[in-house]
Amino acid sequence: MKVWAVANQKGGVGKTTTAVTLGGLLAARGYKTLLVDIDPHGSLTSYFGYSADAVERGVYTLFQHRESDPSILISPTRFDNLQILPASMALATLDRQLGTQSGMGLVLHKALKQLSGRYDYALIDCPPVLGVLMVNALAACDHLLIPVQTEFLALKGLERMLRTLSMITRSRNIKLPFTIVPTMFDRRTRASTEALQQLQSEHQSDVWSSVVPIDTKFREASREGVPLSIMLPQARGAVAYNQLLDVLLSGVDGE
Amino acid sequence: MKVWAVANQKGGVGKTTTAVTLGGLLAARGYKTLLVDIDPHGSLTSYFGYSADAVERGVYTLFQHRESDPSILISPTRFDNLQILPASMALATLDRQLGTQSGMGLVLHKALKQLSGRYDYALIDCPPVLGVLMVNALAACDHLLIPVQTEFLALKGLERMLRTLSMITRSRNIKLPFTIVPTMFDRRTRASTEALQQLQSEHQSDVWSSVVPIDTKFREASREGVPLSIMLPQARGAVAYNQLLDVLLSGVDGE
Ligand SMILES: Nc1ncnc2c1ncn2[C@@H]1O[C@H](COP(=O)(O)OP(=O)(O)OP(=O)(O)O)[C@@H](O)[C@H]1O
Ligand SMILES: Nc1ncnc2c1ncn2[C@@H]1O[C@H](COP(=O)(O)OP(=O)(O)OP(=O)(O)O)[C@@H](O)[C@H]1O
Ligand SMILES: [Mg+2]
Ligand SMILES: [Mg+2]
Repeated sequence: MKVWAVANQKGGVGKTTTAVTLGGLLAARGYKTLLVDIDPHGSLTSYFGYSADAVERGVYTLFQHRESDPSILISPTRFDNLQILPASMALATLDRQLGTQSGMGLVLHKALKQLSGRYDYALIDCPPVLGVLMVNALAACDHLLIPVQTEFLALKGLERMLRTLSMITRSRNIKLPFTIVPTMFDRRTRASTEALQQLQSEHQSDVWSSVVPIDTKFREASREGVPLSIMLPQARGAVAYNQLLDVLLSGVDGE
Repeated sequence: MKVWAVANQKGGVGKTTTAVTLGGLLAARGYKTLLVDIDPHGSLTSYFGYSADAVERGVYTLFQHRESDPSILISPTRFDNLQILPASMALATLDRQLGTQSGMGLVLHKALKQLSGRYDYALIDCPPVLGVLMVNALAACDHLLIPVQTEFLALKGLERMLRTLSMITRSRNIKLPFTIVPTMFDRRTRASTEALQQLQSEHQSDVWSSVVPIDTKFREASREGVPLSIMLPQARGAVAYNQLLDVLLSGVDGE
């Protein structure tokens, strides 16, 4: 099983949309796929019709009862080959509860290891904040996807994200390959095209060579609770994620 | 001094944009305004040209040295009547550091009380996560603004936010008036107009009667580091926030 995490401390850049759309594409291609929601706000969990405040068994249980069998925490979706490990609101208290207790950074990694025979891919949707949950995702994943809106403030935020990343990977002595995914690209505005040029010139080999364009169909898809890649495979946004998936599956880093 | 907090656990809904644009309008109208950035990611701090990882004196200092005089933590902006209490990345560690230590919910409230003679308004920009920082903002403010994107997932997130809010205000025995601000409204898409109708029918008196439309000029303004309300007062987005400000100043709750 390959584990991909989708993270960025900036909010609203398309993390959940990236996890859901790529998850839908992997499932449609016949790969057994698990979506893991570690955001206490539970957008991915709501997307598939579950309510984060009603979830009793999910990611939080992994931290509370470390011996629990992760396979009993998994819920189905309406789509073949696509299952979900849901979030619950209780996750919001995790940082305070754990405090400076050490050794909590590998809880998710160990749980996904136990599940690795059942899935081909696991995609982790992260909250927009640096904390014990994001550290768990970075420690558990083989590859990191960083969606970045093509606009000025988001580029500033990316610098901070990359500095945080190298801080964490250095302290854990791991090398974590990552791909920057330009999202919500609006070719009509100068701010968007200039931000993209800056992103491509500063991060060359770490940036995906194309973009996810602005596509209002994403909003329609989230209302239906269907990944856009399944609802409208020919929509601009779905086609873009399909191209991204081709690049990731061909081994971006020669994985 | 009146204190307004801008909060929503959902990321990317326009919290920073709301704080910056309203702050610019208040300053232009001659009100002495303080913008307070309690988001560890520091979008508001970067907006005005400071770097959250370089900030030495800011909101974090209030929690580390509770006796410190808050007035020495304030930085200027290029705009008359507009100053900023910046964020720093160290804020990300606050939840873990404080752990279950009690009594940390009123640090910001006490600091703003000490500053109340110097400003007419203080606007607090919150991170997209429920934690000790957001609790501080809710305890410090007189009025809460909740920007909500007019789309399905965001409405689901709003229910959770309002449940969290009533949980916190009940435990502190305070009544906190709030206004829901529909943002990024796109009149061309059904998902947007239906979401707005749902928002208005479910939350009647708590929702502002108008909307902030989608306006790509916000991206241009953030690149220039100028509030849109100052850069282009006639831009759609700026005009909308000006109307919102009129409603807020006329005492939404008869404050
Ligand atoms: N390419 C796109 N074009 C247009 N809208 C998009 C696009 N990608 C995402 N969206 C919309 O933008 C909003 C934010 O996306 P999403 O919730 O995926 O971001 P996020 O990074 O997961 O946010 P959070 O920080 O709250 O977790 C949603 O309404 C989504 O439908
Ligand atoms: N009405 C609008 N029309 C178009 N773009 C907007 C609008 N409001 C905000 N934006 C843009 O959307 C992006 C997200 O806005 P902003 O950063 O203010 O959200 P936020 O809620 O503060 O995000 P975070 O959760 O990361 O704190 C920014 O690029 C901003 O320029
Ligand atoms: Mg998300
Ligand atoms: Mg913000």
